[in-house]
Amino acid sequence: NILLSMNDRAHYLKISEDRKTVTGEKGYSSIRATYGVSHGTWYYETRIIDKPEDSACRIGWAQELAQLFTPIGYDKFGYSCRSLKGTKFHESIGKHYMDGGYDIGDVIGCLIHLPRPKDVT
Amino acid sequence: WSAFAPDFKELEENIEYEEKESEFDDYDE
Amino acid sequence: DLLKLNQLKFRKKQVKFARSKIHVWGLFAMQPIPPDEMVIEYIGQRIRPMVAEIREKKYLNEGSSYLFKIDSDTIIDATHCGNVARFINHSCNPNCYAKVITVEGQKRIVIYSKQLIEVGQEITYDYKFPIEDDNKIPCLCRSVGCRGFLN
Repeated sequence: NILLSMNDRAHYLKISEDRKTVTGEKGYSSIRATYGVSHGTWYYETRIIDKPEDSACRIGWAQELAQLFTPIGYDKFGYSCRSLKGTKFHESIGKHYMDGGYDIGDVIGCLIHLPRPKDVT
Repeated sequence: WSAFAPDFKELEENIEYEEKESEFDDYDE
Repeated sequence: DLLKLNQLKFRKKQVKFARSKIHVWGLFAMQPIPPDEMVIEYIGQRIRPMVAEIREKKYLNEGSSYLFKIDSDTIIDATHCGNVARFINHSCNPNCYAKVITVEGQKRIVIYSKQLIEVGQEITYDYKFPIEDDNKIPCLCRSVGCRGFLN
């Protein structure tokens, strides 16, 4: 089962008992799942259950060294898509990615394609 | 106060800083 | 908690900021302060450590910063808003000390006197900067037992 990690996160984020839902508050913080991928093509989805009007979230992929007390996409170890305007972020630079962004009820799908390293059988 | 530090705001109590959505961003679209 | 809150509000001492022999501005007692008395609370803006890290880099370019770490989750930033406690200078042999107290579930920084402080005496405490091998900051306190550096 792939779940939200109890350890690999900013400790003040609230996790549901089934570890499938996370709730944030105040400034941006991050959480990762219990599993990661190293090569191949992988896909996951998240649903936005609730989102107050003046808030935003950023969802995507991050390496182990990504900062967890900032949004994903703050440093070079993560890539994210923001709910506000759908902006993509990497190394704290936001670029236009889609029109409109996403909101409550939307399902966000994230696909990653990592080439298999030559020396891995 | 204002003679030495015109931008400084005097407080009686600690205030909680409300981070902006772009707090950690160098550049937005 | 209510007693602590009352103490914070009503038992702070009369102090004023003025030119200091230690460093530019300092805070001075305007009334005699007995030992182990609350002097003043260090007030500013509560921020998270990551925000403090970003601000500290910016403040170093601008000249000075007034960041005080309460715990691993919170820093008080008195650089752009706060009270006169930000003027208190460091001394390796201080007459006050800083303590974190919890009032109504919130941590606060309070400066207490270590010894009797006379009227006109400068208020100082030990900043307790972490020791670093490089980027040493010289200490200007010139007190007995001065360690030579803040860090």
